[in-house]
Amino acid sequence: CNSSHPKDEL
Amino acid sequence: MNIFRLIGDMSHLLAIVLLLLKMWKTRSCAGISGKSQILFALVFATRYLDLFTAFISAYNSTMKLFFISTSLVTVYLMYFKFRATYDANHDTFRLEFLVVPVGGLAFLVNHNFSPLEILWTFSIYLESVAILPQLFMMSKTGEAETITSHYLFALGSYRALYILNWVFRYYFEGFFDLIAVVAGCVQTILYCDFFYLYITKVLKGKKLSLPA
Repeated sequence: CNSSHPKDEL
Repeated sequence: MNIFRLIGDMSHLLAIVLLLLKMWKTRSCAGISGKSQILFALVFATRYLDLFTAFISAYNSTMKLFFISTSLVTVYLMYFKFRATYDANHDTFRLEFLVVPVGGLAFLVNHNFSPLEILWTFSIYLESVAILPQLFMMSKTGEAETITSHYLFALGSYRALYILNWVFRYYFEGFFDLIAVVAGCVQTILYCDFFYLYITKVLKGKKLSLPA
C-alpha cells in the first residue's frame, strides 16, 4: 500500500 | 495524473460550481441537504491539512484550496444568506450516526496511527457516506429539481471515475491504497440507484421523481 503522507490525490 | 483522474476532478469541480450557481441564481437552497454540505466541509477540512505540511503541485494546492473554500461558502449560503429557503423539515438525518462510527473506524483501521493520517482516513470514510442525508431528504420529498439532479450526477461520477483511475494506477504505477479504494467503491455504490433514475428520467427530459 502507498499509504504515507503527503497524498497526491484529491 | 491520468485522464480518469483529470475528468474525475473536473466532474467534482463542476458539481460544486453547479450547486453554487443554482443557489445564487434562484436565491434559494430548496431541496439541498445542509447536513450533507456540512459533512463535505468537514471532509475537506480534515483531508487537506497537508496543505500546510507538503507541497505536491500548483494544481494540487489550488484544487484543495478551492474545495475547502467553496464548501465553506456553500454552508454559509445555506445556513445564513439563504436560510429562509432551507428545507430543514425534510433534512432530518442524524449526523452523529455517521460522524461517530466513521470516527471510530478511522481510529481502528488506518495506514498509520498519526494525527494527520487518522484525519485523512476519517475524511475518506466520511466522504463515502456524506451524501446519505441528501439521498434521505430526496426520499422524503420524493423528488429533486433537475439542476439538483445534475449536481448529484456530477458529484457521484467523480468517485466512479476515481475507481477507473485506481485501476489504471495499479496496473501502470503499482499504486494501490486499499482504504481509498474500498471507501470509493462504497461511495459509488450509494449513488447507483440515483444514477439509474437519472439516466432513465432526467436524461429523457423528465423531472426526477422517486417511485413511491
